[in-house]
Amino acid sequence: MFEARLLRGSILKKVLEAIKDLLTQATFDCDDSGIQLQAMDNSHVSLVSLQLRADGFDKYRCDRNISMGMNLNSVAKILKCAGDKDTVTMKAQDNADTVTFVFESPNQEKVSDYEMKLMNLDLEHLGIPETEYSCTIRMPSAEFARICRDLSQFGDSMVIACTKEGVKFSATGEIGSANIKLAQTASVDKEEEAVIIEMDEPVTLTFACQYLNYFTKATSLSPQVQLSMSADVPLVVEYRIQDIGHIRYYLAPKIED
Amino acid sequence: CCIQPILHQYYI
Repeated sequence: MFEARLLRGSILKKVLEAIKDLLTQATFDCDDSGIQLQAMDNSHVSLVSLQLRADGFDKYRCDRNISMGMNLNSVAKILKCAGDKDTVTMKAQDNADTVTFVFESPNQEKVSDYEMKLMNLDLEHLGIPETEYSCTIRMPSAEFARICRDLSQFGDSMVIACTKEGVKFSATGEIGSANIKLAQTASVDKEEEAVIIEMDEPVTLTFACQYLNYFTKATSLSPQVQLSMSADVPLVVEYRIQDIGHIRYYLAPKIED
Repeated sequence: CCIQPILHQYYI
């Protein structure tokens, strides 16, 4: 028996919004530590890694490890039926070929359940080693989303250059060029609003705007985002989900022809 | 101007 109950059901709604444009299907791997999902987009350029820890749920039971392959479009349709304040419960029997989502309104006056067929997915799983990155940038997630949106008007690619002083986002295209510089915050009053840079070596990398814009669909999950970069390895864009886990996106940098 | 590598070039 698998059962995961979340009073803050809107988290699951937001998680689906954060992955459904990038992935069409994915496997939710559940064990007694929680729920994990790892999947690449169709072009194998980016990867989503989601972790929701068992202790972040209001009730969590997983008697046997279970892998549930789901069509994410269908999951998104079902979660759209949940109210923002609803409690969401996912449950499945051992070896079941369906999963059930139960939504309860805050006053318990409305209870809905949606049963969905599971899929057998044979998806590739990548091993991502623990990596020390040359630069990590923490910044407000809304600011990052705004920068990605603004710069994608200028070109398909965005250059992110990180130094000790700050981080510069640039794009160049037919209409001209754009540069946005963010300085490291001098004094941190509210950590959520700060730009904090940890740097061992300066790094400059180029990324496809389209993917960065997909990643920013996770903005509502966290007030802050962390970008981790090293020369010649994929960028990691991480949104921490309060008290329960994180969603990380990996994106291979573009390289010179 | 630029090539977009896939993730397999970094991770297996």
